[in-house]
Parts: sequence; C-alpha cells; structure tokens
Amino acid sequence: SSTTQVVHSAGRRFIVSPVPESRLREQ
Amino acid sequence: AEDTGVRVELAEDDDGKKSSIALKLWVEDPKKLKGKYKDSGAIEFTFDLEKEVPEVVAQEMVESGFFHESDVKIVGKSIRDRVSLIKWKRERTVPARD
Repeated sequence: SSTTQVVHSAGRRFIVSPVPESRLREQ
Repeated sequence: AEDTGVRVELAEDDDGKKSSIALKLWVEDPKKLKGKYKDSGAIEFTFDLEKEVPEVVAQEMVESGFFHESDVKIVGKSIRDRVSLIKWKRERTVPARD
C-alpha cells in the first residue's frame, strides 16, 4: 500500500493512506 | 453523534494521559459533502486535545487540498464530535482520588 505525506504551512503533517475496504460503508 | 459522512477514529490507543493523540479521518459517504470530493484515502494527523481547535484542523485540510472549502464545517464538526467523545471517555475513567 502507498502512503503520502502532506505538510501544511502551519506545520501539521497529514499522512494519507488507502482506506481498508472493510472500513468503507456499503452503498 | 450525527452522521456527517466523514468518519474520525483514533489511530492509536488512548492511554488517557497524553494531550496529543493520533486521529484518522476518511469519507464514508461522499454524497454528504457539498463540494467535489476527490477520494484521497484516510488522513492521519495528530491533534492536541488541550490546545487545538477542530475547525482549525479542518481549515488546514481544506488548504492542503483534501476538501472543498464548502465542507470545512462538516469536517470540523466530525473532528469535534470525536474529540468530545475522547474527552468524555477520559473524564469517566479518571481514577478516584482521596
């Protein structure tokens, strides 16, 4: 799986990773 | 808590002591968002329960391109609801003192 990091100018770090399918609500 | 379509959960076990805690946020129901949402996955971040304001984090997510500006309130509310729950649980588990 791939994760990416986004750092906001205020310094906060956001780590983005794929949501496991089991955590997604069935539509 | 109200179903905002945006899910926020703890990304680590809460030991009940540290003020800064890792949270994970993802969109369960994009139809509840006003702006166009590009599915980018689950966003993990640390949040200081004592010092930080959920709406500020939501604004930073908008500025970072995760959400449209029209959804800043719904994201902020989602984080606020989870933070309130964490604080409420902590209050209930404070050990009794003499």
